[in-house]
Amino acid sequence: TVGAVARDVNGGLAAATSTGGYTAKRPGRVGDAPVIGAGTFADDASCAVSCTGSGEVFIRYTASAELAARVRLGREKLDEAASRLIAELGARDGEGGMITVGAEGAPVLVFNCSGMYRGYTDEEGVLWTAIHR
Amino acid sequence: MTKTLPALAIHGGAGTVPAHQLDNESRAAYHEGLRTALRAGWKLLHAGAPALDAVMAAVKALEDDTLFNAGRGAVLTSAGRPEMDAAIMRGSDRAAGAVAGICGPRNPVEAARLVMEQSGHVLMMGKGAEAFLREVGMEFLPASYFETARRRAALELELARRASGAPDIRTDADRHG
Repeated sequence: TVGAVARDVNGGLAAATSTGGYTAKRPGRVGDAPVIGAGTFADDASCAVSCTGSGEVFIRYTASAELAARVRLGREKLDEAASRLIAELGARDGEGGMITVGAEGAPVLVFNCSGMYRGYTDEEGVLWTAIHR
Repeated sequence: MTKTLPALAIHGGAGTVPAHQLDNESRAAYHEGLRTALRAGWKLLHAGAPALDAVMAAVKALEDDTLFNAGRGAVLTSAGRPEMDAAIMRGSDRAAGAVAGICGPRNPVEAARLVMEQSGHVLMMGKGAEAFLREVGMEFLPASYFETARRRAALELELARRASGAPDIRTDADRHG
């Protein structure tokens, strides 16, 4: 699974996710990637999110919409909410990660497993990439 | 309208090859694939393009890279062929498009955007989605374009394991591609 989240110069947010699923999956099985509010979500009033991992769990817990709701309701800041949520999902066999960006501030990249291929650009456009912790 | 600082983040999946199994050449290839995607998205953001264009450009770059499980290099189903899913969403009006269970469009994320912009729907799946995408002029490639020897080997390994009844000890990378 691959994904991207972005904020443009006008403050607009967007998210995209794309996947082949998992090796030897049953034909017809669909994970969270194409399910809006599970693996992919964007709302300028909260954040843009793309997820990767145990799709069935991310669907059942509407992972990306849950993150956006916690931010929109003002309960938690984006980075706190993302860290807490990915840990909660991990406790429910939801192994994987999520990337997210809000109306301001740096992108947030979190995961609860051995690693996640990931990267982001800082405000000067410097590219940062990583694989393991 | 006040200008905000643009930002971009990407992921290439959370099922990584364990650190001790990743040789320097592979590690470098993954980092370069991630940087290529970041450049594709950042170039647009820096030029003032909408976030939607930036995320699509970044994901297309990852779909074109056989290292990552999407588009070319997608994993194979137990029936031995790729079935791809993708979604895209814009935060200003919550416009969204998604495809599930398709095989043919080089970039499934582009197919998702066509669903968003031209179908009147949010999510389309399987043969119906493929028929719509052909109608709107999307190019279709054979399943062989998407398949790689690495994914075929991972599939054969898993099918043999299932046949033998051995426990699933796959790494994240093999399980999640």
